[in-house]
Amino acid sequence: MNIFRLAGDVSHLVAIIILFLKIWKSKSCAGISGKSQVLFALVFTSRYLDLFTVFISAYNTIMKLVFLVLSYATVYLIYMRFRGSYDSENDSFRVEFLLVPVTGLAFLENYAFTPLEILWTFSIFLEAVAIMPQLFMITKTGEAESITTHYLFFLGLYRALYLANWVWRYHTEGFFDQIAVVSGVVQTIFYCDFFYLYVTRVLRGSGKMSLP
Amino acid sequence: TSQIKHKDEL
Repeated sequence: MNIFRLAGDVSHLVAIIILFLKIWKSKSCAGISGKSQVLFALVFTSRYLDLFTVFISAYNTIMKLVFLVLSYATVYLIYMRFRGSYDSENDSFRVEFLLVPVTGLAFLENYAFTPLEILWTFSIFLEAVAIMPQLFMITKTGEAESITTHYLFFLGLYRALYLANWVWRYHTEGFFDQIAVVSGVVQTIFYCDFFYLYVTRVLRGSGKMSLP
Repeated sequence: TSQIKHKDEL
């Protein structure tokens, strides 16, 4: 555990809590892509199956459980409790365009051809692209509430901090996880355009982020 | 090995 890794995990947790509380307190999921949230729930489910096979640390187990519970609770809020506010019209990204290639890649490129390893690889690849329905929705409607942009900022920051963690681990332990690093770089690149808009419009402006 | 080691990350 190093400072980048810890900061990354905290950033990830903050992002998920921000989104959950936003929906819970406003009793509305307007502007939130339910599809992205289902994909994230799928990411955690397929990655954390090792909860049943290995014990790493109390920190590891607790964080995994928190991520799982919060991701399913968020999906529940969007599709059940506050489904009246769900904007299915604008959440029109075709997720099969992500799921099919990601599944195929996970079978082709993995550390071992075993169910758990393939599912782990699937989760890493899927996480890299899971935010696309949300970004697509913002592009389509042309705006995002500032609280939604804070969520996206912390979610993007988390993987960027993991990149720093991997650089650190490579130099201190010689640790290099090719699948995670390549996917992590791709994932972070998807947020770069958003980071720019976040700094120039949300932080300097305040209020909604609207696209030209 | 790398297969086991990456599992300590979230």
